[in-house]
Amino acid sequence: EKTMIKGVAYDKDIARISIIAVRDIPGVAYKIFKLLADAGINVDIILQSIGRGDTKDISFTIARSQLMETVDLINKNLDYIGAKEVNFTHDVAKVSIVGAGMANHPGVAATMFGALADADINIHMISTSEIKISCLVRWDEAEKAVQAIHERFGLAEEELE
Amino acid sequence: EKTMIKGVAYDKDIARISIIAVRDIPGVAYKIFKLLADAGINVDIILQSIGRGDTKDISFTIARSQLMETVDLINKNLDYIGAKEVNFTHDVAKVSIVGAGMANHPGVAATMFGALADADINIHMISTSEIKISCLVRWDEAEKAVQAIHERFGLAEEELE
Ligand SMILES: C[C@@H](O)[C@H](N)C(=O)O
Ligand SMILES: C[C@@H](O)[C@H](N)C(=O)O
Repeated sequence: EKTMIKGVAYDKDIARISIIAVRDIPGVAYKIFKLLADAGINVDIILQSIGRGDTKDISFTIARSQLMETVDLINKNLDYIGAKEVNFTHDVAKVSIVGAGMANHPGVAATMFGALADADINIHMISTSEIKISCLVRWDEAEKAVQAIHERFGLAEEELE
Repeated sequence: EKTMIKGVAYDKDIARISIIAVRDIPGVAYKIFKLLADAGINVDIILQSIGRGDTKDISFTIARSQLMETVDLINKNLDYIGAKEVNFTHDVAKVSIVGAGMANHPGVAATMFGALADADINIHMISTSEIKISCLVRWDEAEKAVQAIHERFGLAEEELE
């Protein structure tokens, strides 16, 4: 199955929030995202990985304009959620390769990560699907990241959206 | 913008691997996924979240048939990668809502997580994009998870793929 890379996209209008050390039991993720939904906060990516011990950290991205409102909301509800603390930054941009059939081509992720590594860009977070590989990088490195990925994949600059 | 939920999917043919405590510096993600790509290991989702201190954990899913081969490969290369250890399980299934325009409807994630919580299903990992919200749950809870989500969203059972 051929991989088709359609293009590279970036979004600098984001902020990243992480809710730290929540109990890893049913209902916690629901509480957090119900709270956000009821407050009209749009969430882009949600990332929950392995955690440590019997707790998890849940990270997500939102529009930069909603960062402080969201941090306040989470902070007011730390006990309700059962979280230790909230960690956040606006020094983040999302850079993505958009394509098709990427799950069967592990080389695509490796190539994208290699392009960023060679440009000395640190990958802060990674989230993928079959059609999109997204990395969070530092906000001011977004353009450099996109250019590095374009060059590594031999994509025309016009595909930058 | 209207959210369209197209259906619920599940994949029980997966295993989850986490590479623990890698240094959070450029080049580490590249090394791992280049190693996997060169060994012909197909990766489905990749998840890298906040980590602790100056290290990160990188998690990913693969076909169950490739679990032991992949764990061996990572274990042989722990020093090369700069990782503390590898953690893995085959007691995992991916359950996903597939739709469109979900980023602007935070209620969709909350509803999915609520359905799982009410069915007493623990969410092990979460990975999302605008068109897909995926949760890793225990392997033997996949069908119960899909049914719970169908019912909560009022979807017809035939949409189960
Ligand atoms: C941590 C959180 O995802 C929890 N496991 C839940 O199911 O809600
Ligand atoms: C942890 C890993 O993602 C590292 N930050 C890298 O850029 O490769």
